[in-house]
Amino acid sequence: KQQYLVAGLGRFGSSVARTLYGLGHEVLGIDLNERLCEDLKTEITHVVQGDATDLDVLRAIDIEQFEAAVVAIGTHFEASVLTTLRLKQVRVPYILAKAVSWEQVQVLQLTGAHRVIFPEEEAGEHAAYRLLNRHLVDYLRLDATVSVVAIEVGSWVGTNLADVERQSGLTALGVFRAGRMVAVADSDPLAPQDKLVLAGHNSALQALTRMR
Amino acid sequence: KQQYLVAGLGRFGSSVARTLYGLGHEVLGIDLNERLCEDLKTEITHVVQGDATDLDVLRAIDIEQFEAAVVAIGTHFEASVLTTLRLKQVRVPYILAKAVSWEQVQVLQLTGAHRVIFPEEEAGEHAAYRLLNRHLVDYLRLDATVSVVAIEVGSWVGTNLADVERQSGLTALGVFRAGRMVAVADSDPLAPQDKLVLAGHNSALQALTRMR
Ligand SMILES: Nc1ncnc2c1ncn2[C@@H]1O[C@H](COP(=O)(O)OP(=O)(O)OP(=O)(O)O)[C@@H](O)[C@H]1O
Ligand SMILES: Nc1ncnc2c1ncn2[C@@H]1O[C@H](COP(=O)(O)OP(=O)(O)OP(=O)(O)O)[C@@H](O)[C@H]1O
Repeated sequence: KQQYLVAGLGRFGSSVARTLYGLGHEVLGIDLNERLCEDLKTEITHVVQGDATDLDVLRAIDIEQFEAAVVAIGTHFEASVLTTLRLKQVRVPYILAKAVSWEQVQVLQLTGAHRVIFPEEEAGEHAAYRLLNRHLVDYLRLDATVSVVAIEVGSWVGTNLADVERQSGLTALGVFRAGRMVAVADSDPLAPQDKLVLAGHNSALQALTRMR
Repeated sequence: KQQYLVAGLGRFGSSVARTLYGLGHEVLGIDLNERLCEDLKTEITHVVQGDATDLDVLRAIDIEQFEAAVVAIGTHFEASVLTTLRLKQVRVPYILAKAVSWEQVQVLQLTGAHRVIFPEEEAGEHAAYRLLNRHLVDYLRLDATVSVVAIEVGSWVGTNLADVERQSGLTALGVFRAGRMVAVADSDPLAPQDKLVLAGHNSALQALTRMR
């Protein structure tokens, strides 16, 4: 059971806080905005109304006890950077920060955030891919060039995994059928409700957007 | 080569627009904010400064020609809903909308958006999981209860896939090694840079957050 600090209780911050709490961990949230603090008070361990850039505030909440901190103060650039620097200053072991621009990603990384995310940018990219191929359920990146893709069988119904691999340029990892992953031979016909889990290069992911 | 409309050129909207354009499609962006329009002018096919809720504006941009539209007007609730209703009214075949609250998700679905996403909420959840298990690369949902997980081998190094499956409660789909998916027998030792692609129930995904 670990303790986490979430600085900034906007949409992203409150979602991180609630998820951590729902998984059984202690979560302290801090925000300048009184209403946001009120909203979240009953949903996580503890909420403090205050300034996360203020060293006295951080010391008052016993900052040394925290396993990790999330800086979820996106649009307030100075506050986002200063909070990250403060958390570094008081030696929080792990800092995850949200950015809302590419400049901010770099600044946060250089000021000591161990991981920086830019959710609207990533979500926009995912939405574009899903718009272009309505059968695309989702994808995740294994690294900068290789992704794992989940896709509805679509027009591949009745064909088999060997056909899918040949046409898509992707490697079949498995078939999701009737609520679970099933072992399917390369020549077995694919069924209407199947979802395919495939892996491959970005170029193949892009090629999927030209398929129907 | 298809035409897409993106209404709202904030961080999410501009990301969708740029991704669609980068994949070779024609993208028209519309926003009330002149500066945002200026910023994006050279990056997509065409940008119009205007009100996406205005039927005359939509007709002036030849709305019938669009394959699909994205309503990326998150925080302006009425504009987000009215734009969705207008796009429905002029029969755009497919509408994807961004929401910033659970109420808005439901309203947009009921007013005709074919797909509604709530990126900050989903990103917050993902960030929480990755914070709890630093080896977690990412995960995607196959449905409400089953996910595909990409995870660094971590303390499983030197063990094998049979051990991983037994300890994690997840099914091994493949191993990512040296930049590609490799066939690994259940008893082969896993290497330090390996990333494992696993699938299983949410309960198993949650269990990963208690492992180190
Ligand atoms: N110095 C500070 N100390 C604590 N909280 C702060 C500070 N500065 C800003 N905040 C809070 O951070 C929260 C998130 O900021 P903001 O809404 O600008 O970012 P965002 O990344 O766009 O948010 P969202 O997560 O909703 O997309 C706000 O609720 C704001 O009150
Ligand atoms: N009626 C409208 N017509 C066109 N654009 C609009 C209209 N109303 C709002 N917008 C634009 O929608 C954009 C996105 O809105 P807003 O920033 O409130 O949403 P958001 O979802 O928080 O954005 P982000 O994608 O940056 O997270 C803004 O740039 C705004 O100018």
